[in-house]
Amino acid sequence: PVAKRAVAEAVQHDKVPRPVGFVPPPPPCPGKIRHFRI
Amino acid sequence: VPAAPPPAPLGCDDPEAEAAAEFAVNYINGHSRHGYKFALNRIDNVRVVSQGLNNDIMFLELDLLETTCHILSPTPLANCTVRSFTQHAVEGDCDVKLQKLNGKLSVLASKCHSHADSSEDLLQMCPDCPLLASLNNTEVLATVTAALNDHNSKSTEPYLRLLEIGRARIQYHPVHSVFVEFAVAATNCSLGEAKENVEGCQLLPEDQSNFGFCTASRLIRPSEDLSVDCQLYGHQVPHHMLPSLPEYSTGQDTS
Repeated sequence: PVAKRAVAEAVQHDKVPRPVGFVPPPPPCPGKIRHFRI
Repeated sequence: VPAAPPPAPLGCDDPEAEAAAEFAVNYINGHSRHGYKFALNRIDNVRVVSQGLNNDIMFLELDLLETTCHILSPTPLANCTVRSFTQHAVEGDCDVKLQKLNGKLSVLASKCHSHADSSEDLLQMCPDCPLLASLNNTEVLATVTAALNDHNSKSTEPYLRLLEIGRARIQYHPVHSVFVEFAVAATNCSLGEAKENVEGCQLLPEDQSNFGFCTASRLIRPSEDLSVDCQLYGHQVPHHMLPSLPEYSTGQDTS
């Protein structure tokens, strides 16, 4: 368990901080569903 | 000729892709002779291949949904209602190839297939909902015949002939009912003339043609009952959209 926590923390520290209000761009395709999906 | 720069990748929700999809859907509906108008549900994919300056080929993959407007209906697509999930929706999958030359779109090729939503999915959400039935089902045919006879026998308008059955649904529980929709055309006969020689009844000349649409429901069990509603469009249909008689839609293809 100790080793797992250490790895998790290291990954957290490596993350690039996102600017406040950042919204990731939607995937280019497929597009939005206008009605419903069947 | 210098090579044109590669076009910027186009997203499915980009205005240019949406404009092309709208153009493609109008083309598909405008070239269909049977069934219902389809509305855009989603752009699945878009690919642009440059052919030179201001000359692109666009490949679109579209998801469409069936509306309640028959293809002969004069109602603009924007005013047509997409069929709800509980009406057993029908989806159309279309591949369209377009050219955009100097900003002007044209369709080079299109191929569509349609399929109904799965009955299992519908029954899971709505156990009592009627399910789509085959258009040549004997109960469906009997209901259409009864409905058209009922309308013609009560109407003072010209005798109506069946153009095609658009869709049919049958419900078995808690009551046994049949729901049908069919397109009709007015003829030059009165009811009396039709009774004498129905084969002699011809469609009215094109400039006077009246096309219409009927919905009917027939209760079979626990008791028999029939209700019919026919509305004539009362407009001129472009020649390329005139169906040939007698011809019945036996599938759900939009192509």
